[in-house]
Amino acid sequence: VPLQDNTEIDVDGGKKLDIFDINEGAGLDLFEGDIILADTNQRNS
Amino acid sequence: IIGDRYRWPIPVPYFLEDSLEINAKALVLEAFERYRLKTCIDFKPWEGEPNYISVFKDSGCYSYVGNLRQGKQQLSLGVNCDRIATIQHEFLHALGFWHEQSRADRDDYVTIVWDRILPGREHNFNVYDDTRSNSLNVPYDYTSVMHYSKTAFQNGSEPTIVTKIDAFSDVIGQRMDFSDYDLEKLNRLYNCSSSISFMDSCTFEYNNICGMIQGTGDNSDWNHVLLSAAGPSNDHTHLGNCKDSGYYMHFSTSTGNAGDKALLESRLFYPKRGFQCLEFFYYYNGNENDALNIWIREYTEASPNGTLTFITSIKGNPAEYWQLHHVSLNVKNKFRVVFEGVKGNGPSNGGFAIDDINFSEALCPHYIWHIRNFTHESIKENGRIYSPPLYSKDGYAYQVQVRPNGPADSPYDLAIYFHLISGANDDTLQWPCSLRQAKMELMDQNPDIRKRMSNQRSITTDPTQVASNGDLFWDKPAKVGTSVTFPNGTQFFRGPGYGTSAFISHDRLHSRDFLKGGDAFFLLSVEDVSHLSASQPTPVPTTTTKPPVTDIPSPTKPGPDVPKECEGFGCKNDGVCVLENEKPVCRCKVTKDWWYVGDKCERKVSSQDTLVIAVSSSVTIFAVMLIITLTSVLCLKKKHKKQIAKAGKAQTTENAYTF
Repeated sequence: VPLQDNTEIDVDGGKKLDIFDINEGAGLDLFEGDIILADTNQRNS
Repeated sequence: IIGDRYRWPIPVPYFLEDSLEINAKALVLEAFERYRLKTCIDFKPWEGEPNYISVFKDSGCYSYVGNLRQGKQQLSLGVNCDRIATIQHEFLHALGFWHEQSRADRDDYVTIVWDRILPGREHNFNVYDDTRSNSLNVPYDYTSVMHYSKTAFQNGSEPTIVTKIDAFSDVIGQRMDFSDYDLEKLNRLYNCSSSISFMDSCTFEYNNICGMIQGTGDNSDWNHVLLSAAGPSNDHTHLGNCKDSGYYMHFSTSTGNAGDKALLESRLFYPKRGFQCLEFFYYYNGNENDALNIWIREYTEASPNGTLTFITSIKGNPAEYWQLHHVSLNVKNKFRVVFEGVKGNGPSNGGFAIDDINFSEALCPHYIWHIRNFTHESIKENGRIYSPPLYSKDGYAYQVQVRPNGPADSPYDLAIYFHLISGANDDTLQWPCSLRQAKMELMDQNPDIRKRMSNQRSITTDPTQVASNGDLFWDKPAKVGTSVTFPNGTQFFRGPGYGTSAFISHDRLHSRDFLKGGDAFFLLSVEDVSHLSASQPTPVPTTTTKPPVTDIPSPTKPGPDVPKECEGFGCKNDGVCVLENEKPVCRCKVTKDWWYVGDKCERKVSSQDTLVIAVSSSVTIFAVMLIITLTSVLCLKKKHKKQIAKAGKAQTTENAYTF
């Protein structure tokens, strides 16, 4: 079966994915969406 | 983030882990180039420095904030994180930046609509007061690459962030490039006074013409003008939008004799990297035999007066509009760039004009795809627009497709796709096409390269990728493509497209200088990135060092030296030796799930261990308390019984006396 002239792969799957959408989609619930906290001064009490 | 201890030494050591996708690896290096062009932040492969950024592929895109001095500091670029602005964003976190809307003064500029936020996600909208975050005396930046978009963490379709100035509602959340204020903050934070790769930018707005000089040995001159009778009537910087400004340099070929020359020489440059890219706009409306030659005058000990080397020439095809040109150079000694205008044979009613020069120690794009009158109507009418057929340096033929994306009769976004096409070298090339990265960039035509926020996407060919019909996606276009005909009647094959439907939104396309004078410039390059599939060499880890805890690291100096006291101190498990009250102590490695403890970081503790310790301690404490309570109760009971017994005896005695 030959490919169609308009065969295209959209790496974004037709969506406007921001960093936070990607992380939500990956099941991550990081601090402010994309931050890892390690230091006691940064960690929220 | 406030605290000098969070700053990195410059250059920042990095390690690209094997888990990273090749496209992401190449984009990290590309992002570093953007840092080098616009800041003094440089990056170098990790050579054993005590602290370094390890870029790896986990699920999602994330980073720590600042240099945590924990040795290996991870930064993840997972699936769909291989976008240049995403990488810039994550590295800005690593360099010490929180999100823009976390600023102490954010409530003066945006309103967070709490009841539109997904339940449980409210903690993503923190504010840090000015004891924890410093906005470095830079105004609130709606255009920051570190700002959330208006839809961040929304529950429903209404925005969670409403800008107090309505015009910025769709500006927040851009993921194209650093904003001017991002750069101002970064340059202030790291005390930058210059950038790594930028050399010069010139719009010819001032009479000093950027230190350029009229060359000697010529018989004509370049003129510094606002307009020329035969055109151009406007410069490229302002396109006639600013009255009494908008200068450019003009060499007229409408008078004089064939062979007349005018030399315009740049000021002296002192190269550091050994490769450069010269970019300028030119307007060429003279005779097709006129020429604009680019030369280099290079100064060495052997030739103190400079040696001229011819680089390239622009000749033929005059046109009545501004065009863009790039020249790749590889100069290693002190030099000048020379623009030579030459009048050719034949009549002319014009000449050459040059404007908006940018010069940097960077690589040039391979091709410029100039689309004139790139308006809403023209692109809607044309539907898909394909670039001319182009070749990569190693011979693969390709086209780039641009088309509107979105419902008809509504503002469209722009989609972009990369296609391999059949070419002259197909029989000698390797198929499927393996690990070639196509970089597609819509150029922001701001005259100063440092202020541009160009929109870029890159894709990399994966030789194992399979199309929907089972063919290898990147196989020979004559095998997997469809037959198409060029306007001149030549038939060829076009392979399937790979790209994104969300290249740039309609609003952003019509912002900044993407469509200056209605023209768009797509900068296209295809590079072999197969060398990135090899592992980055791993140095022997350093176990002892003295991190500068209180000093801002100098941007020009490498990382800290090892103090004498730490020599042979022997921190284990990647622990780092530091001086505390002039005595060596170990700072142990810490991760999310486990960490090392002990004087020499000899014991590993995991978060599970702490849970066990916490539970067992609680149980023990409870048991001990219970025993103490029971013992106390028993003792009290016993005492009480004794007292009752004593009291009974006393009463009997008293009664006896009564009787």
